Amino acid sequence: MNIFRLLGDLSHLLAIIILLVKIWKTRSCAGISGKSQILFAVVYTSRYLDLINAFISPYNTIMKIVFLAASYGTIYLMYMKFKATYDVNHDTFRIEFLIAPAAVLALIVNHAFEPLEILWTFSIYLESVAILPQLFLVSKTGEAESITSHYLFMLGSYRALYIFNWIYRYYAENHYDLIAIVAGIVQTVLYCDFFYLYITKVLKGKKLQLPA
Amino acid sequence: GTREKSKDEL
Repeated sequence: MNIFRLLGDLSHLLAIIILLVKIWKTRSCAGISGKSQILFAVVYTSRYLDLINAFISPYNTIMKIVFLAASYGTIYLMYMKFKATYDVNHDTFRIEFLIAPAAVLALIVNHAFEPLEILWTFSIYLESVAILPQLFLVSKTGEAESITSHYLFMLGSYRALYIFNWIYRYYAENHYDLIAIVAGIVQTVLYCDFFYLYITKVLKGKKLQLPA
Repeated sequence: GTREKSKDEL
């Protein structure tokens, strides 16, 4: 464990908590893409199957359970409890166009052709594009509530911090995982436009408005 | 391989 990965995991945890608080407190999931939340649930499910047969540390196990529970809990809140507030007309990104390529690529480019390894690789590829429906929704509505932009900032920061973790591990532990690194860079790049708007607008108290 | 080590990442 290193400081970059710890901060990354905490940023990820904070993002998930911010989202649950936003939906629970405002009793609304307006501005949130249910499609992205479905993709995150698929990512965590396919990545954390090793919970069954591999114990790494209490921290690792607890965080995996929290991420799984929070992602399914968010889907429950969005598609059941607060279904009336779900923006079905704007949340129209075709996620099959993200899932299929990730699955095909995982079958072609992986470290080992074994079920758990393919699923892990699939989850890495899918996670790198899982935020697209959410960014698409924000661009369609043209704006986002400030708490939603804080959620996105934390979520985007988590994988950006992981990049520093990979740099650290390359020099300190002399090991690297190209699949995770390339996907992590793609994932972080997708947030760049949002990061720019967040830092230049939201941090100055303005609302996050995307140029229409 | 490299994969073993990054298994401890979330």
